[in-house]
Amino acid sequence: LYRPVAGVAADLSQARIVVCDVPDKPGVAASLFTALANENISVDMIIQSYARKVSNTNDIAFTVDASDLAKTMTVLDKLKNEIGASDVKVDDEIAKVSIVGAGMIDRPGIASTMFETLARLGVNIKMISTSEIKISCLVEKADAQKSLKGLHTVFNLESDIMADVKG
Amino acid sequence: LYRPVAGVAADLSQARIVVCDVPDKPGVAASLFTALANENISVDMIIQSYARKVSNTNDIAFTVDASDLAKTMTVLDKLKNEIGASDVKVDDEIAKVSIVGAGMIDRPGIASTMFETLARLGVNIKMISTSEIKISCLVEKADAQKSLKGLHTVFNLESDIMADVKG
Ligand SMILES: C[C@@H](O)[C@H](N)C(=O)O
Ligand SMILES: C[C@@H](O)[C@H](N)C(=O)O
Repeated sequence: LYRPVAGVAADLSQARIVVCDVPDKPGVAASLFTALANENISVDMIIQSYARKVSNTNDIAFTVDASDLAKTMTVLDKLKNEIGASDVKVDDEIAKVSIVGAGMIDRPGIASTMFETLARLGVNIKMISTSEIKISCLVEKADAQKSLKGLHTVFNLESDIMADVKG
Repeated sequence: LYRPVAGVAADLSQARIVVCDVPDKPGVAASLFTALANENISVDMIIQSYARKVSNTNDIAFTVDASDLAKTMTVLDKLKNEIGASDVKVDDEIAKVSIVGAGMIDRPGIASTMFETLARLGVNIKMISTSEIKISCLVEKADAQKSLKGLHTVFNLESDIMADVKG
């Protein structure tokens, strides 16, 4: 039985940070992530969508392990004026819910099936990030369990749901 | 010689679309990607950052092969009022420049090195998306060649640069 989706996972150990309204010019992303790397902070996801044309600014979102949140905020407190950010927002009530499998991206219908499943459960999708082998949605922590269960069912996966939860 | 970054690639065959100001409630992402899947449109990247709190709206960005752009716009023309989008923006002058390697995400410094390299070359990073094995930046098509060259050098990769270009 060919399964385009091999597994589902939920990671509840991360916090999401957004650095808001930075100038959309070369060097800004570099300054931000160099400062974090200098403190040895490991970043999991980086999500940056397109810049706003009128203000020529953008937001840079990323996730870190919740245990690194305090250290991350210390770095950003010092850095935000330097890079021109208007604000730094934190959300530590997130869960990263992912479906994984080989060659998913070239199969229209897999992402939409994941999103439809979450929608049917009333789960709001806060952020989305994809790669060829993984589609990840950030949702409320409180929605993680039912999201996991729903995705296991729709993709015919009988694995131990609790084994796929991190954090 | 351990190389955390195994290769660099540039994909010039894609176009980026942004569906703007959609309501941040369950079902919106599902409607959008179901409509695309129904037309058999293959989506490569999906990037959705956090929603704007005041308006409770969000933007959903994604890329398709340039050859699917016309078909995609036909779908979106019909769909945009239905899902409440204010606008649909298209950018077909993008190149997706990626570094790939095993276990990059847990190594602080790799993303920042990529971003610093692009910054030093004066290349603006339009969008960012990451996974454990790949960090992708969308840049101007005109910046693809020098981005590729710069990244090959900084990550000590002597491969044939032209072999890593798609589209
Ligand atoms: C916003 C940020 O990514 C900027 N465009 C840069 O290149 O650094
Ligand atoms: C914006 C869109 O992703 C919405 N939050 C949804 O869940 O469908």
